[in-house]
Amino acid sequence: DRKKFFPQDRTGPLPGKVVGVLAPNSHPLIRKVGRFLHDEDAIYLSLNGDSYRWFYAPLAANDPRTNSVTVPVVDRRARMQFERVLLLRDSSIQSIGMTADFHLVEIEVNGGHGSPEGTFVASKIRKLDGSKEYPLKVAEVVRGLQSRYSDYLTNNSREIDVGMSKAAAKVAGRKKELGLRHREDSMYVTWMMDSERLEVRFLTRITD
Amino acid sequence: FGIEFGMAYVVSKEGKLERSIALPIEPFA
Repeated sequence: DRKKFFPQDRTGPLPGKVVGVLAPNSHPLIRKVGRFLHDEDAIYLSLNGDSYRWFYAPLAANDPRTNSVTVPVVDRRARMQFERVLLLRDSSIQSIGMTADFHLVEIEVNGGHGSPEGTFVASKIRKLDGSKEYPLKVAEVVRGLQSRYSDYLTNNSREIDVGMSKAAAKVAGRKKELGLRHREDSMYVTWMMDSERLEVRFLTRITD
Repeated sequence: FGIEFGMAYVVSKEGKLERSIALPIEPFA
């Protein structure tokens, strides 16, 4: 489904415990879409083909800050306050034993109370990839697929040229292109909880 | 004007690539 290939502002409710992919906004191919986009160094959670969500995580034990945040829980009439949490970023992810790269994680959402939509507090985070139950290493898989997609683009250069010529005639009413092409590649990474599969989607737009 | 296309890859929890699904080339104005 082309419309759902890259999600646009779609973050449905979350149960009290979820499995998803941590995706760093700092990655050059991360698609900059949706109102849930946050700072350049934010870390997102991605699951079930939804938009990326930024979220709060517990501060490290030796962190002197006292930030607290109030978030809605599944019952929309209720909100909960969490102490000593902060937006998860590249610079703070080491405090939960991970790197600013792609990871598969299990997360307790809002103390197990779930989330109606959007952002939330990850009251517990556990790294899953590379474990006995989840042997895949997401960062390695993503790097491998980036390379594979790059090869796909190279191997399909003729089809791409034909596609551009057809677009010139069909959409712009021209016999040929102007010759100045701009290519933009984007990537979306998500974890499908039901099927327990990682999905990595690449989208390329070439404009004349 | 231009074109848009892509590819989706589905990977098992063991890290095995199971499916590659092409998003066909589509022109846009």
